[in-house]
Amino acid sequence: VSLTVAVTNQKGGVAKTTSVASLGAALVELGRRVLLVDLDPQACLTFSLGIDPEDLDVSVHQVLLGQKSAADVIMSTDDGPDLLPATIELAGAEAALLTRTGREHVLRTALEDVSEEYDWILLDCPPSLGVLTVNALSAADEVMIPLQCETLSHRGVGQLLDTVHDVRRFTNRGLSVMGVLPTLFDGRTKHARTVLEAISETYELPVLEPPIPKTIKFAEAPAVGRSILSTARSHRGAGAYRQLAANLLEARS
Amino acid sequence: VSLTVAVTNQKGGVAKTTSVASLGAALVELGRRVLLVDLDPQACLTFSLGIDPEDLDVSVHQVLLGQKSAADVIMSTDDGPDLLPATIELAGAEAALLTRTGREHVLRTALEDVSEEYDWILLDCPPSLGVLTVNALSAADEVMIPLQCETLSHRGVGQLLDTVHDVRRFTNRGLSVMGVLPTLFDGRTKHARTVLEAISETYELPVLEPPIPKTIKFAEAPAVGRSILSTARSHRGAGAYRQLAANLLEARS
Ligand SMILES: Nc1ncnc2c1ncn2[C@@H]1O[C@H](COP(=O)(O)OP(=O)(O)OP(=O)(O)O)[C@@H](O)[C@H]1O
Ligand SMILES: Nc1ncnc2c1ncn2[C@@H]1O[C@H](COP(=O)(O)OP(=O)(O)OP(=O)(O)O)[C@@H](O)[C@H]1O
Ligand SMILES: [Mg+2]
Ligand SMILES: [Mg+2]
Repeated sequence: VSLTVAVTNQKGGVAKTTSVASLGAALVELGRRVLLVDLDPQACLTFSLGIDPEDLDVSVHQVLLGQKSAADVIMSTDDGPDLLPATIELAGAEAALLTRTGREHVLRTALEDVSEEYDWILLDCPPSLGVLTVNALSAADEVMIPLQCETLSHRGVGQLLDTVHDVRRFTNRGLSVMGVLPTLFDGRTKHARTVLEAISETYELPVLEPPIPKTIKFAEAPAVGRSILSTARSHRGAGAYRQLAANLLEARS
Repeated sequence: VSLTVAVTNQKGGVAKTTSVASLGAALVELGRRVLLVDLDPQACLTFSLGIDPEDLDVSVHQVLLGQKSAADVIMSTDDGPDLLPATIELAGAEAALLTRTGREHVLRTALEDVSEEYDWILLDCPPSLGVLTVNALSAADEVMIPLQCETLSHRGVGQLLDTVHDVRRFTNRGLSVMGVLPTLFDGRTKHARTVLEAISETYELPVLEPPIPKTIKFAEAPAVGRSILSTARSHRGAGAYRQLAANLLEARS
């Protein structure tokens, strides 16, 4: 039975996309069947996996609007996971869904048709708490919050948890918070550790391990269209996501 | 006569907010009268300048909806610039403005009342190309594009320039692109330089100088509620924004 994880944080540039791509690849290395869903109109996940969104005729946009089934749009990737890709058309989804009853449920409904075929479904959210993120939260079993442990990330956590709370009340009772994943982690100073402890205590959130270290190797991976597990396989950044995947599998068993 | 600059990039976490706060403070140090406008519902600029958005009863949200004048909401900051602050209410602006004729012009109209009092007005945009960013582009004389010179930033530039193009055609003929500002710049490897050259050639964009170096000092500033020009005044990060301010003033004279 599949586990669906919304990878969510409305703050920009905290490695949501990088975490979905890398964790997805790591779970495939460990033999799991994985689907990644790109919910960002900027389609960074799609691009990072070697697919040019401008070459696509259909994307998750048509699936959300009920014009295509997920199975018709899902594609395979060189890294191993399957991908439900995004294109810039998704920018119109918010307006398109605005007046539709049950607009928060369209992703959940679409994924029900394919969830049997996967062990893990990871949802890459855009940097906002709009209809796309609410759809992800309404479709998910758990929320993973990538967190760059700097002062400005502290503020967003409360707002995100308020949204999770609303989703639990109104559209998805079963949603739980898996925890925060410390990303872009700079272990050289106390600043990151201090911010991480403050957030985890203030909001009583589990902290996933290990923290993902800040390393330039990550910036190079999207240029090749592969995750860091392929571009810098023996590097500590790849190792951290492999260890995270192993930890998540162990926690689930 | 004032110059209004939209600091825009739909990619998250590329130092839009940090650039607005730091450049604003640097222009004040050089004797200019400066207004900063926070257009992000996450209100990171407001928070970075030492103001808790949750303490505010009114914000730019009421100004955009025509319920308050900008002059009624503008406040002063310890760093020197004035601030038109944001609160989470702004998240509702998109929906609130959706059906309003001329919704792209509400910010421009609001700023006309106060522009006489300032030499520079800097607009901090959220990580999206929605109605708030379009308002900023429609109100601005120039666009500054903070750019983290990594592969994933390359993709967004084309989309952003398409939006600028549309705004020039439909709502603001006078809009021009000031250029890209390299931020979070890691000069130790060739990667950043390579990406920067590729972007500047592909899109024929001016590159503002100097690049802003990646340094942990920036992460600490928001905790104090002051810009880096106050928290690490003699550090090279502060120096870079001071040099940028001087270069912009020289270019204008
Ligand atoms: N551990 C890391 N070390 C160094 N750079 C990283 C790391 N993780 C991600 N990056 C880089 O940081 C930038 C932001 O990462 P990413 O795009 O994954 O964040 P995001 O949260 O998905 O952003 P957005 O909010 O725009 O969707 C990218 O250029 C990425 O390559
Ligand atoms: N030159 C720099 N060196 C190191 N860290 C920096 C630098 N500039 C900004 N930062 C940090 O990077 C993070 C992202 O910066 P910032 O919030 O200004 O980006 P943004 O583009 O406004 O993000 P968003 O898209 O979420 O609005 C913040 O934690 C900030 O303190
Ligand atoms: Mg992303
Ligand atoms: Mg910002």
